[in-house]
Order: sequence, then structure tokens, then C-alpha cells
Amino acid sequence: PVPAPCNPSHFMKGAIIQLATGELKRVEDLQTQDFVRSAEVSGGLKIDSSMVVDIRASQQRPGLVSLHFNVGEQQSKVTIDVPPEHPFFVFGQGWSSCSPERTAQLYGLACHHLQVGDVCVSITLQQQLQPQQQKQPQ
Amino acid sequence: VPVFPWHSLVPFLAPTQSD
Repeated sequence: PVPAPCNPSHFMKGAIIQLATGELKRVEDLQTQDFVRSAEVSGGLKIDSSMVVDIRASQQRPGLVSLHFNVGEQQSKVTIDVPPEHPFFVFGQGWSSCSPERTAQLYGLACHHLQVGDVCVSITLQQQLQPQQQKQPQ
Repeated sequence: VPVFPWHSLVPFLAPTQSD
């Protein structure tokens, strides 16, 4: 069999995913709550809500799609270039990609069509809070 | 059978610091 290095096999239908709770699920059976729970019990990782604000063809890398996100409470602007078949997990909706047809061909994973306004699950490092400064009496 | 960690499925979107 020819390996397909560009297609990470964790998105293949039937791939076994371990949640932070230790539970094993197939990638196609994952629910929003699985990501939320996993982030809660895993130290150091935090779930962010990342809203898709723009989708366009990548200028730098032909064949890829530039996805523009507003990330987290800060609404930080982040752009990533991905192949059109790359699936994202949309809150309350599930797997979605820019090309559900290609995702189905390459991974066998059923996807919705990713659109502007969709809110995707993303992760970031939990903010390491500085020790509270003691309030010195003046 | 390979087992993948849940966090490999979702993008790591670190806000870029602009200062």
C-alpha cells in the first residue's frame, strides 16, 4: 500500500481517538462535549471558540485554503493555510470542511460544509496565572 | 491499532501577541 503522508490518518473514518478521560471513541462518533470534557480534565490545555470570519484561496500556497479565525474571548485574529479536505469540529454541528466531497474521498469522514460564521473547536495553552501580587498596605 | 490523542484533531490556534 502507498502511504499517504499528507493525509493524517487520525481523520480516517474508524480511527480510534483517546479522550483525556481515557475513554476511546471513533473519530466519527466524537461530540462537542468530548472535546470540552477532555480539555477540562487535561492540565494545560484550554478549548477556545474560533469563529471562521473569512475563507479564501491561499495566496502563498496554491491549492490550500486560507482560513481566518477570530479566536477566543480576545477575538484574536489567526490565519491558517490548510488543504480543503482538512476537517474542523464545529460546536454543536460536528466535523466540517471546505470540501466535504474531498474529505469523504480521502478520509471517509462525513462532513458538513465549513462556512463563515461557524465556530470551531480549537485548543490553546492554559494561561499560566502569575501568583497574585500581595496588596501592600500603603 | 493506533490510538490518537484527542488534541491532535483540533487546531492549536495560539493568539499572536501584537505589542
